[in-house]
Amino acid sequence: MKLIIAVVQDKDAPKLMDSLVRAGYSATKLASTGGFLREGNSTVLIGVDDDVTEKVIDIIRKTCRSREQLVTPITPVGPGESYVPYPVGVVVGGATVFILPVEKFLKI
Amino acid sequence: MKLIIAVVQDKDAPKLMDSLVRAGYSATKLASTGGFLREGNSTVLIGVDDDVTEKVIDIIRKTCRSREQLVTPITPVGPGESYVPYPVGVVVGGATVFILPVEKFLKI
Amino acid sequence: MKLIIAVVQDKDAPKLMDSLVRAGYSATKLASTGGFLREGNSTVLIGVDDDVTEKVIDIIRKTCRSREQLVTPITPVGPGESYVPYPVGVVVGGATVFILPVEKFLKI
Ligand SMILES: Nc1ncnc2c1ncn2[C@@H]1O[C@@H]2COP(=O)(O)O[C@H]3[C@@H](O)[C@H](n4cnc5c(N)ncnc54)O[C@@H]3COP(=O)(O)O[C@H]2[C@H]1O
Ligand SMILES: Nc1ncnc2c1ncn2[C@@H]1O[C@@H]2COP(=O)(O)O[C@H]3[C@@H](O)[C@H](n4cnc5c(N)ncnc54)O[C@@H]3COP(=O)(O)O[C@H]2[C@H]1O
Ligand SMILES: Nc1ncnc2c1ncn2[C@@H]1O[C@@H]2COP(=O)(O)O[C@H]3[C@@H](O)[C@H](n4cnc5c(N)ncnc54)O[C@@H]3COP(=O)(O)O[C@H]2[C@H]1O
Repeated sequence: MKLIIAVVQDKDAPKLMDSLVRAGYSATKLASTGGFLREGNSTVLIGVDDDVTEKVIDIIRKTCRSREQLVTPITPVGPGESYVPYPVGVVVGGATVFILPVEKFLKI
Repeated sequence: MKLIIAVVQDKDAPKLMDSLVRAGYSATKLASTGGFLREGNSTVLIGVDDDVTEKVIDIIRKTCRSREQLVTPITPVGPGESYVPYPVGVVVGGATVFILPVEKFLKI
Repeated sequence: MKLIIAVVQDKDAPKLMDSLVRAGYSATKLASTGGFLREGNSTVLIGVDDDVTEKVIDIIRKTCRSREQLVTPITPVGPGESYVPYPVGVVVGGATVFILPVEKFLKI
């Protein structure tokens, strides 16, 4: 048993949850916030048998995609005195995924 | 040290937190959503010494119980063309529990 | 790769996230609730390379501090029959930190 923790964009979370359920995998979603953009995103917990980890990773790859986001930095990025805030492009990835070992799994 | 992650029904979360505190165990609750029912549930983090893991599991068993829930499926379940949505019973378990190994525990 | 899970006070969460980002570390914040005080706090997930774990712990130490909080206990604490609820001081620590082993880390 492994616990997959995937941080995904809010836009992709419904598609991801739907695809997991249709493929017969259980999952739990938590609302979260990114440290850099300070925007809402989703953290999904998926407990899976060792032998299907790759299948679930494939579902994440198919449903979560990276997007470019325009951000107006708070601190000055350019040279010189006057500071004109202009938007910069930041690419937010499809998913940040941690696979953790599970010592014991119980259904009560 | 182990980290117990328990996904429980919202109805049982207050009783579980109360029982843990009275028994002297610390815990942290996060609001979450189930993938299948799309309903709110609770994810509880409980960091415990190795030797009391079973005691905490017992508290979860005593405070979290399974319930039957009526769900009207979105996709047709019956045979034939016309689709009449009728409710089906789904049993939601008392708790889904992951016990994770902890390399280091710090109180700052 | 390790996954650091830090439960911190809501007052310190913005400073912590800011310090992590400025130092080039990524993090994800989740809203949570403490079992004893039933008050809101923050659970921060920080995936880091093994060799910088201590650096991130230092940032947590510098930005999260313990505070005394007055709590009016629900159950009687004093001797005798009549129960006069009076506030008791509880010290809430700066951070409760779990460091978990990560088998695999993916950016999709
Ligand atoms: N110091 C910095 N300077 C310049 N650009 C920066 C930066 N920190 C982050 N970014 C960029 O901003 C995107 C959004 O980051 P955010 O922290 O809001 O939202 C993050 C965060 O919530 C989570 N995440 C990523 N890596 C993580 C890690 N190691 N630990 C915990 N959470 C992580 O996944 C979300 C998406 O991350 P992703 O890497 O795809 O996309 C990141 C990255 O491209
Ligand atoms: N391996 C895992 N990884 C991460 N989180 C997990 C998990 N197994 C369970 N959970 C979490 O625990 C909740 C209760 O699951 P349980 O299996 O008791 O009760 C389930 C199960 O009896 C049923 N169910 C789930 N998926 C199903 C499916 N594909 N087909 C039919 N019934 C399903 O619906 C109930 C509610 O499911 P829901 O997803 O809303 O809510 C789930 C989910 O949030
Ligand atoms: N092993 C663990 N597993 C999971 N989460 C953990 C944990 N240890 C601590 N936490 C989380 O960290 C918060 C602060 O804990 P701390 O021990 O600094 O500060 C605690 C402690 O000083 C005190 N406290 C907790 N339980 C107590 C009890 N049974 N009797 C007396 N004081 C208690 O109240 C403060 C606030 O506790 P609260 O539960 O509201 O909030 C806790 C809880 O959300």
